Amino acid sequence: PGRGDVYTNHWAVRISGGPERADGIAERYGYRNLGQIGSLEDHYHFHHSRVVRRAAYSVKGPHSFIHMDPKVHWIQQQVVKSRVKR
Amino acid sequence: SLQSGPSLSYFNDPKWPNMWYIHCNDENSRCRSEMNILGAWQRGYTGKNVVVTILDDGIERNHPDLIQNFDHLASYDVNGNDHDPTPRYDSRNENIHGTRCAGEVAAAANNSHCIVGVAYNARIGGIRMLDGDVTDIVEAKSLGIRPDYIHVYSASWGPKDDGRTVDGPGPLTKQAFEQGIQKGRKGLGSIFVWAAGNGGRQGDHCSCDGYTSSIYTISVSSTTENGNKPWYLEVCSSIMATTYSSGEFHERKIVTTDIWHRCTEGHTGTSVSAPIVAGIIALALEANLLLTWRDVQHLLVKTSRPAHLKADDWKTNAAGHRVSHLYGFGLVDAEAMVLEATKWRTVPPQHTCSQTPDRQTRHIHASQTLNSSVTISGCSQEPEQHVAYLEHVVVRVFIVHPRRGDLEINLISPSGTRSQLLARRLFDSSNEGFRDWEFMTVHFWGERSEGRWTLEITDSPSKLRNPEVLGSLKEWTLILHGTSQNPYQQHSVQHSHSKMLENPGSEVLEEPELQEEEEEEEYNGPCHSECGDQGCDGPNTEHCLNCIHFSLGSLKSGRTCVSHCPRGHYENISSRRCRHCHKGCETCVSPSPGDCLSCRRGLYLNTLNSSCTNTCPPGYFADENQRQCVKCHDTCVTCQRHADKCSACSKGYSLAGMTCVPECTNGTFFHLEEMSCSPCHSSCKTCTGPGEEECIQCAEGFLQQEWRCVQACAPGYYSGKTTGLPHKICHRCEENCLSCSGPGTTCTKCQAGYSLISKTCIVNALCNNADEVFCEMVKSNRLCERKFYRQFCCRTCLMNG
Repeated sequence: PGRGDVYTNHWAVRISGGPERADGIAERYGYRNLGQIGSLEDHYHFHHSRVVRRAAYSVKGPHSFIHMDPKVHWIQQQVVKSRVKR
Repeated sequence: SLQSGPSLSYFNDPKWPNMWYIHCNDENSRCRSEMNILGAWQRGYTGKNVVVTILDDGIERNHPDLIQNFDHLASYDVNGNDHDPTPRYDSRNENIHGTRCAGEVAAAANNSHCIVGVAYNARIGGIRMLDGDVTDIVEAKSLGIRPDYIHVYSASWGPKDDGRTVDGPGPLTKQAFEQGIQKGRKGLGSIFVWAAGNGGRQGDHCSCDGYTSSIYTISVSSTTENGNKPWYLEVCSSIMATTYSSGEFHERKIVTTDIWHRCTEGHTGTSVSAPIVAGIIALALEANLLLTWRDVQHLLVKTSRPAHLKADDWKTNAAGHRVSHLYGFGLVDAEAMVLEATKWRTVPPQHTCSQTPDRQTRHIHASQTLNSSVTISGCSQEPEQHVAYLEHVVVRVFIVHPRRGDLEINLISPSGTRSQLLARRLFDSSNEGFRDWEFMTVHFWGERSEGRWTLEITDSPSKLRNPEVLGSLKEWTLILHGTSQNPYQQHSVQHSHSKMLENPGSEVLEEPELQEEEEEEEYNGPCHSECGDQGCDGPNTEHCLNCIHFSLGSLKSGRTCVSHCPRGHYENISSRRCRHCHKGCETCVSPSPGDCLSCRRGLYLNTLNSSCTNTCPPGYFADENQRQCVKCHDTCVTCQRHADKCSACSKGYSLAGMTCVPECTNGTFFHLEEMSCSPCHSSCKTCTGPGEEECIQCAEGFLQQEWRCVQACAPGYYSGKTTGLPHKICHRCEENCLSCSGPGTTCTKCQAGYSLISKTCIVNALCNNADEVFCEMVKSNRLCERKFYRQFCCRTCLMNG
């Protein structure tokens, strides 16, 4: 992430053990599991409605504890990417 | 063996006569049917049973030209999380792009509506993903929708093409690409077609876009009707092929479907080209649905050709492929694609071989070139990695640099082919460098991998920089993709024959005979074929007594016979001697300084007087590749490095970025998309765009306030004249004034919490320590007249008199 980035309230998370386990972890930290990301196995799309929708920095709070969960192999808060039509 | 079908010379779609890039309808106008789409149709290939989807802002699925081929299984709305890709309609028509792209691929034929798609019987879907916050998740989801069902994904978007952005796919999107090519189409690999950037006017380089420079995407560029570089086109080494698009004044345009069930001639840029290639790939897949993702790229390399496309960097690589940084391997040829596809045999598996030269940090000195070389065997010891015949070549670099845009990077293959991985970008002032950035080139396609590779990094400071801050190359890795066997060997006898010619066995047998003969004192053997009728006293060219063609050298230095004179010499026919050119000439027709044909390194051929010079005359630029002074574009007075990168314009034109565009009359501006003068906002006299915040000068009766023109100044502003401007300007009143009568301390009304004292607004606070002595100090130093001290107990002192 760099200057001028816009942080969203969406996260990409890698959890092994299937969608039920992902649902359980999402619920524990207040997220909603929106399902697998395309055809990427073990990668889930989490959404947190109590985190500001767009922010200039990565807001910390109780939802951040998910980063420390040992069942979460990798997690990334989604940043808005500037894309232009050609 | 053309298949019988409907008459293809005429379709009843109203825009069919305008589709000049597919057919000739008028014998009097130029024919630009080199993409041979009609030829592919006539062979019966129209895209049947092939599924293409457009990753964009949605497609109008009930458009009369799309409804027949629309495929809801190839569609999804990632923004709205449902299955309807219909674009969001708004008054500004922001979401027209996907529908325009879709029509080019698969608009239905002979339905009396609009146009005919390149693959007019293919199924077409849309993935709506650009109408919202685009994140790594959104991109990864979009690229991974129904990979076993969708054959071709066409994307005409990317990071900003502003000449300063370096951005590419995030970790999820990278994985989605990899999954697509490994597992998509039941293991044959998804086909991703990508539009190269449109930032030519900003001097952008498509190597800075990680999508179009990915090995998994087919990067597509555009050319104008006459084969010129469109104003928007970017250069880079990852471009694979080209199609026609619009982009030059007074040339014909591309027609396609538009939202609201309409047709348009306003679609331009490389967004035109990616869907055309997607459509042509659909034709090839109909001819052979078993083509892998790499087969499709090989087909494009083999069948695309320079045609009449104008570029000053066309070169033939060591495998015989003609390639350019503007157009890749050239204009696509649909008929050649389907013909090759029908007889194609899958290329051998892709191998990858990487090598990282020593990890020693090396400084990049300003105005110098850093060379780093590595000699490789193409991992010949590792059968699973062995790359003998090249496909994509990637260079991953970690470079730290104070101004990224000053860098130029080239890669030179063992065969001597030079590929420019990055050109200088004047607008990129970032000090972030390139951190594990991957540059990709297709220019070595088919060449052999073994030998010495050289990375060349040149730092040419475009602005004054701190000379103590040096750039440095921390690490670089050469990643070769390709095959261990000749990919085409199984295809034709000719290749087997070539292989036999490469076998040195027969020459080896002859060598001992020559050795034996050289040991004899008196030479009775055969003379070299360059020797003339007087014979020789040895087998080599320096043993000739006279020459059949030309003699090179002098009696003092020794003479030798040559078939052609080397560089720096010309062929004097009457004396059969190689004579020196004038100093600075590389090739010439006489020793005169005005008879040069090409120049030595560092000098440029002035075509006006055929001499070599180190500076080019006005209106010309020094072309490093051709070492020649090349004329700037007609509209430029001066230009830099390219004919169309103008730095000053001819009369009647003005500079827009690096392009000269026609000057428009007052009240209008030049609209680059529409290529015409369009009206400014009513409040502007002159402007740079249609918005009310894009005025340069205000219309009569309007005053300039901040970035817009207004009829009266807003509260907190006063009107005043500014030298050099024909209209008045609204200046901001002094701090904390709600209204004022002019500049300085002329407030007439204050903000809440401030009091008006001596036409100044002073905060409503009292200073406890503002006694007589203190106030005398304030007064004698005139502190209250100075803006910085205005709130400094001034109110208390003034109230106390």
